[in-house]
Amino acid sequence: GSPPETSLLKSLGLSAKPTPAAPAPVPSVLWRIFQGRALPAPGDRAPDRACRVEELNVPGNIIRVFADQGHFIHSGEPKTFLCLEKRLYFNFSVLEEGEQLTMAQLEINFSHNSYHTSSGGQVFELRLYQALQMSLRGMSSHTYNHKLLVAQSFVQLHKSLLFNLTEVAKGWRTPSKNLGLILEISVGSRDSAEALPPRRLQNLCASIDSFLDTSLLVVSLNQKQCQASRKRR
Amino acid sequence: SSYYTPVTPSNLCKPRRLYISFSDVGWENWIIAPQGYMANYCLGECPFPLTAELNSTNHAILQTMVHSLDPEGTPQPCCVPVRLSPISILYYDNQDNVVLRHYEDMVVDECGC
Repeated sequence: GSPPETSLLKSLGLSAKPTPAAPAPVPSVLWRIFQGRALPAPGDRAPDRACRVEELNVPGNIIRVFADQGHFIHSGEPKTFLCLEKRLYFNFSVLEEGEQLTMAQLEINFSHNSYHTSSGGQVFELRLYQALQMSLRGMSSHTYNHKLLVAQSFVQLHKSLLFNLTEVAKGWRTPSKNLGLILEISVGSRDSAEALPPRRLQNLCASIDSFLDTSLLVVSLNQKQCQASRKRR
Repeated sequence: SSYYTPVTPSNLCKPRRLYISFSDVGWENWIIAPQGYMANYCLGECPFPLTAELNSTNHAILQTMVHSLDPEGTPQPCCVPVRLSPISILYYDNQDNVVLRHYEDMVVDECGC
């Protein structure tokens, strides 16, 4: 951009004019917050938003929804009790120096309409690992050096699952420590899945095809902006 | 013997309407919302004598007095924003992430001398 434009963008906290390549739809949570701010209810006193995101009840003044840049390790026809295995990666290089991360919430979205009747209330197991060491191509996730963060059961009636990853994400500010996550979804336990006929297992895993996407909601606090507002008041 | 030129009310320092359209500045490709907003700006004179309606600082009052005595050497006080309000902007960054950011001091609500 021209020097005045560059200077303007800098004052808005941007190093250059963004050029989005493949912009995704705006997450509903951000629309809701934006519209609540743009059209406050009559009589509502505008809260001070320079230092706090009231809508999420955390300190901060920047909300980002990071698109997942990870790839599938395994999906489709099940070879084991695992239906889906995916690396999740969120590029934190866009966070500026001086920004303090105050909240990170992972959302795993399933398509609500594609609830598969063949799953018949089947319970799935979800495990989320933090990758601690780079893996080589072709190695299974079980050989990764990884740390289990979440293990929980769910039935596929949920539209989305939310996980608080604030403490894990704080470490991702250091690029060499951001090796992402491994998401595994399986049909029950290994023992119960092995007891199922292969066709049945295949059908159950097919219902997980409604797996849509994952995103990470991150709130951060730009100290400079917050301090300037406090000082003025 | 002060130098005094009458100023009509329409020339007095006050907020004027200004709509900023992000497409006019070529930012429509990455700013999702709003498409523009009423930013306003300040324009008008801060004449002698300054009245309370002109939101004048003590410094402006004294500068007006000196200006009235020496119009060539001392300028009139400036008409500037004295109260601004924030807006939130929803945009895409370079990684295609969606960002909602709060920006202070984006809308001129009141002007003063």
